[in-house]
Amino acid sequence: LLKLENVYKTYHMGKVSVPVLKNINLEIKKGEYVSIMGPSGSGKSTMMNLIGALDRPSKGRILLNGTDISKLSDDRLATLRQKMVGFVFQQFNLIPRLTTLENVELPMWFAGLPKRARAKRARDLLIQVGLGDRLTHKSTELSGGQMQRVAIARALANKPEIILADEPTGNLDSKSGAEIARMLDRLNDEGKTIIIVTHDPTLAKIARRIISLKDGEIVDDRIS
Amino acid sequence: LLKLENVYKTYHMGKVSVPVLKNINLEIKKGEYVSIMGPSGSGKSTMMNLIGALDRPSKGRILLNGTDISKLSDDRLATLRQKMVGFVFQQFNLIPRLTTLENVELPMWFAGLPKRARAKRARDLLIQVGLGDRLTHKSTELSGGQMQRVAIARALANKPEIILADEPTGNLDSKSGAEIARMLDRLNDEGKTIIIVTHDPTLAKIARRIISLKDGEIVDDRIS
Ligand SMILES: Nc1ncnc2c1ncn2[C@@H]1O[C@H](COP(=O)(O)OP(=O)(O)OP(=O)(O)O)[C@@H](O)[C@H]1O
Ligand SMILES: Nc1ncnc2c1ncn2[C@@H]1O[C@H](COP(=O)(O)OP(=O)(O)OP(=O)(O)O)[C@@H](O)[C@H]1O
Ligand SMILES: [Mg+2]
Ligand SMILES: [Mg+2]
Repeated sequence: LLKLENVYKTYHMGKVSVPVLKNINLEIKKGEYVSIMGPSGSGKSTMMNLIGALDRPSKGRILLNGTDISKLSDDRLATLRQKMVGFVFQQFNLIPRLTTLENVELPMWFAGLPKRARAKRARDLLIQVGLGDRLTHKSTELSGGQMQRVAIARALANKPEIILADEPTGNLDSKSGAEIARMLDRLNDEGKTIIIVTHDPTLAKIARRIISLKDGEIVDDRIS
Repeated sequence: LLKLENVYKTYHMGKVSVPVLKNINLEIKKGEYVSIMGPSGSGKSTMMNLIGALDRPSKGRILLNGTDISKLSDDRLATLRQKMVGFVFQQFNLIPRLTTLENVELPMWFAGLPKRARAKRARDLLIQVGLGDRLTHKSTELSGGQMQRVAIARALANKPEIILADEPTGNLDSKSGAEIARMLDRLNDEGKTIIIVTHDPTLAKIARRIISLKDGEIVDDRIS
């Protein structure tokens, strides 16, 4: 499903080059449940952004279902992403002035779903993550963990084939975190491909495969 | 040092009232190390904002060193806060366009410290949290865990008596998290009062006392 070939990512800050990902070679099959772990600053979110087609590599190729996504135009990339990928951001990236419900409806509105269908689906997803009583709060009127759960619900709005979750339980107590872990497990049973970055050992344990990053390189890749 | 008497906090959203903290009674002595735990949405950050004088209660009193802070003007509150309190926010709240170094210098600039002194102190703090090689990055050019560490360094800039940290290790791997735990422990040995909100059992274990919140009320308060 997903293949990274000799991928490099370097940031340029004036004269200084910051090599953030080096020589990444990785293959992820459809339906896998992969956990990406590693120290703070090791390149996990950067790698997730490349996988999720939100960023382009400096060198190397990324293939999604056989298509070289580094060759696609921004428009075609956006359409592909909208159909196939659900992304939970480390910083949530909710729209501040919209309500919880509106934030989760937004991807479905872009996908052309009619109002009644997207309102119902948004509501169902928010109830699933325990936010049924926070539908009309603006996203700035939520707790940190509530914002995180809205971000999770939003990522699932368009029933994506691939779920990319960057530290989805960092702001959750162990009980809420366990509920999210179960939810991801169920989605994986339904055939979805799950790639999570996590420091949470509970979440990593459920994954079938653990990839370890260190200083921008893959240092370990094992079946857990 | 700190006393909350019959504190209530209610948000009003149009006609709806959302009672978020109810009947909070709490005393924290100078030099204590307290951990606040509880489910997502239970009111922990709200309580921290009241303790840190960033918000006012709907009912009840908050006394800091015997002064009723709910009676102070905004100006006097800001001065008191600047001198006594270091706050690590759950969402970090860094200034996007400023560099790592500038973000940590900011509180010292407000406190009137001269350039050389604040540049040196900012650099020392950032090296302590492992960010010596990220001094000139803008805060938007950092990883999640790096932003969190800048927020921690910034909270310590003015050598505050009270350190309030709202989930300071949520985005950190276990090794970086352990370093922060050790740092807070050392500060507590130096006599600083530490109040942390955390879901991280490693961090909670170091605290001497654990206060548990549930649906806006204190349901447990014990020496750990
Ligand atoms: N401005 C607001 N208006 C209305 N409700 C609010 C507002 N801010 C927070 N809340 C509500 O207050 C409750 C407590 O929020 P708080 O941020 O204190 O929770 P928390 O315990 O820190 O949770 P978490 O562990 O998820 O960070 C939440 O249910 C939230 O929806
Ligand atoms: N725009 C940028 N310009 C320069 N350097 C950057 C930029 N964005 C990220 N970096 C650097 O790239 C490195 C990797 O960042 P990344 O966000 O991928 O780390 P991470 O593994 O997700 O860390 P964490 O666990 O803290 O979230 C970091 O050292 C960071 O400072
Ligand atoms: Mg990250
Ligand atoms: Mg909170």
